[in-house]
Amino acid sequence: MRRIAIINQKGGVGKTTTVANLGAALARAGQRVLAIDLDPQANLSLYLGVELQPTEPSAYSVLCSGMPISAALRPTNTPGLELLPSQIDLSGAELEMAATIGRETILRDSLDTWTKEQTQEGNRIDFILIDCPPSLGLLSVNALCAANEVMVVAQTEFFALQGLSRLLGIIELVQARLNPDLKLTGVLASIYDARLRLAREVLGELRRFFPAETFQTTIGTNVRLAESPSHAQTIFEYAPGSRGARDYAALAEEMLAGMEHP
Amino acid sequence: MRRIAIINQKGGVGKTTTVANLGAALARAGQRVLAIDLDPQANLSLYLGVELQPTEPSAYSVLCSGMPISAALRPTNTPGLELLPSQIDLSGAELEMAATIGRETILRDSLDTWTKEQTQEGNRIDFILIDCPPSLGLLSVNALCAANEVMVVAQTEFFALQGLSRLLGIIELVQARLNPDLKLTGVLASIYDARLRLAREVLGELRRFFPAETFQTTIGTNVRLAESPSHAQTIFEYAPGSRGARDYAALAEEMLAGMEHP
Ligand SMILES: Nc1ncnc2c1ncn2[C@@H]1O[C@H](COP(=O)(O)OP(=O)(O)OP(=O)(O)O)[C@@H](O)[C@H]1O
Ligand SMILES: Nc1ncnc2c1ncn2[C@@H]1O[C@H](COP(=O)(O)OP(=O)(O)OP(=O)(O)O)[C@@H](O)[C@H]1O
Ligand SMILES: [Mg+2]
Ligand SMILES: [Mg+2]
Repeated sequence: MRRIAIINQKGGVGKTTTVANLGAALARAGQRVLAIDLDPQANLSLYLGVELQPTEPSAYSVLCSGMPISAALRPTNTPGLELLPSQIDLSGAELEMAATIGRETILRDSLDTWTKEQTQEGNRIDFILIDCPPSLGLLSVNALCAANEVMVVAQTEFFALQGLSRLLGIIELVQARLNPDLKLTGVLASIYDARLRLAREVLGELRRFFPAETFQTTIGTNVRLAESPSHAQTIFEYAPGSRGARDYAALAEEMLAGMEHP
Repeated sequence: MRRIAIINQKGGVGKTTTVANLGAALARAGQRVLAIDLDPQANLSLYLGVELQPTEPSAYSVLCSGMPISAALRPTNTPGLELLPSQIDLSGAELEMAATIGRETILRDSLDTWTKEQTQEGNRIDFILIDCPPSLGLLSVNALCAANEVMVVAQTEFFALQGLSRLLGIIELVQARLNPDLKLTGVLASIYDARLRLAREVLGELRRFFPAETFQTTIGTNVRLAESPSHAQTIFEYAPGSRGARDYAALAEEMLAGMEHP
């Protein structure tokens, strides 16, 4: 089972768009996928059609009230893609967890319990994708401890590139102190406009610094991707013939092919 | 003196790009401007050519060590534009301030002291622009308490629009409990691609919901704006003839004109 933290502390680089549509692409390819919304702004949950009221079961209940994951899960419109949703209460989570012993591994422990249950019930889980907020606080650290892989979503512009060294430092710290199994396995060039020299230069930099991890697939700019969340539909429901759909399907294919020849 | 919090909890909507270039435009129009970087990721500081080491005087020193603002200020390449910079220590600030009495008004008190000093020394200060991180935590609340105006930077896409009601709720809460003088005076359509129907629709929604506050000026997509930070230059140094330069100059003009006929 691959547990992947989708991360970049820079805002608006395409993390949520990636979790929603890569998750859907993998599920459409027959994989069983759990998406986890760890952002108090709950964009992923909204994208996948789940809009919770405060106090409804959510990632917050799991992190701060010890609720089992199974009690907070929601289905989505894509068969095979389940969601652990977020809602606004999660904005208090980092403060509440701050004084808790083992505060960085709360999500990991819940996830271990849940995946064990699933195995016992004969349910296969192939992918867990964790959508991180634009910060490197306790929520993102919980994601890095619960995951065994990191995918950095890198918008092909300056500020998103500039934050990478700090992100890599945090990953190393987590590897050293909390989660030796964590591995950077993917760098995804997102919102990539190939007509712009800046974008091509940044992509070149990514391929140079991360030759093994940078995906062949790039996610090009496609307004259909920006439109789809307002319809609470993934790109495959909203615009199945679009470039955005092709790109995320290709990314899923690349990730699955990589598993047959590790 | 206008103290403006430039805010939107959604990531990557153009807050930093706006503070840097609007600040520069106002300074070039003869205004005296203080820009405050309240984001631990310090993008604004980098943009304006100030890259601090940890422990160097910064917004963190002002918020958590009681350092006077004057001791942490830096000049920029634009005469009339000064910077209170950020650096990575600021990522610990929200946790450190959490238990402090009066934790929401630390910035306001420092700013009141500094502006009083400036007045006594015969220095005019016309604008204070505060760059907020992509969250509505203690740093953003400090900005809302220190400011008397709010400018919402709204990328013309779904998620940025979707977060507005929560943002307005936080502004009302601050008005009610901490800062009755705070007023929403500007909504700026940013990263606006007029060719896209989605963008035009979102702009229409903004003008409908905020008829008085939405600026006539929109900031169009212009790759020169995305390129300029990598050169640590504002748009006026990097590409003075560009659309981005014209848009931010027009925004400054609109804000200054509005002051003669309030
Ligand atoms: N490939 C793309 N083409 C066009 N627009 C895109 C693409 N990917 C994402 N977007 C749009 O860009 C904006 C930012 O994307 P998204 O919200 O997924 O980023 P994020 O990293 O999750 O942001 P945050 O840091 O705020 O959580 C959204 O309006 C989204 O619809
Ligand atoms: N008008 C524009 N045209 C083209 N690119 C832009 C424009 N405005 C901003 N950008 C680029 O879009 C990205 C996001 O902008 P910026 O960093 O200013 O947003 P932000 O709201 O400060 O983000 P964060 O929430 O992460 O602090 C940056 O790469 C920036 O260079
Ligand atoms: Mg997101
Ligand atoms: Mg910013």
